[in-house]
Amino acid sequence: AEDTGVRVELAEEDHGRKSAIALRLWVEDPKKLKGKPKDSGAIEFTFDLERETPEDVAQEMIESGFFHESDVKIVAKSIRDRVALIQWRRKRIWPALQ
Amino acid sequence: SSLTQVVHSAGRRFIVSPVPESRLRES
Repeated sequence: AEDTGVRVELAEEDHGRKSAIALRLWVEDPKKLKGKPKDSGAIEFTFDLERETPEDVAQEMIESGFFHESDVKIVAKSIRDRVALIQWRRKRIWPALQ
Repeated sequence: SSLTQVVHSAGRRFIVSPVPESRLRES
């Protein structure tokens, strides 16, 4: 995945069964962002792989004051890349569950 | 370490914790 300066990782072990997974997001390189992020650390949240979109979560993070609105796309892309990797891994490891 | 919780009006909960030093990139 492209280095967006925003890191997203699983915050729990993925067993491929739950559609809602815990993710953790933090800024690795603030220089890649257009606005100044709130200096708050790692943000943990639950993401539903079946019902939600990365754009929804990114928008809620902007509205909650974690990021400037000009960075909504980069935050969404960071989440989208991680979600795609999780879904790819699920299909590969647990194809029968998907 | 301290945890902060932010709840968005749509109901999503964001839990904020310090990033461990080992996870920060060297610049």
